[in-house]
Amino acid sequence: GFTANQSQVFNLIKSCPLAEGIAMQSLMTSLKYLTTYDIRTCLKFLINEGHIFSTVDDDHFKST
Amino acid sequence: SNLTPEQQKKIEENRQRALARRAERLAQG
Repeated sequence: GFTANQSQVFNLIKSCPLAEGIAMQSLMTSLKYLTTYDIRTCLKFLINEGHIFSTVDDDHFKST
Repeated sequence: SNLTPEQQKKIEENRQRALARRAERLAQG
């Protein structure tokens, strides 16, 4: 039950092979058509639902 | 991996918390 935006953000996070996860900056670069606000809104939802988590700091994310 | 043991520990703890949260959300329906 993801929206299109949530799905895009989640799939990018899921596909990142880095141990520290994907950086906020990379999400913004890959999703140029979304605003920073849109991306942060998606991240909040995904974290709240337990689909993703922050890693080494609040700007890196991995999927569960 | 270029992560320190402390960073690896933090990531694993955050992962476990997220998994618990996911289970909680699924249980709520």
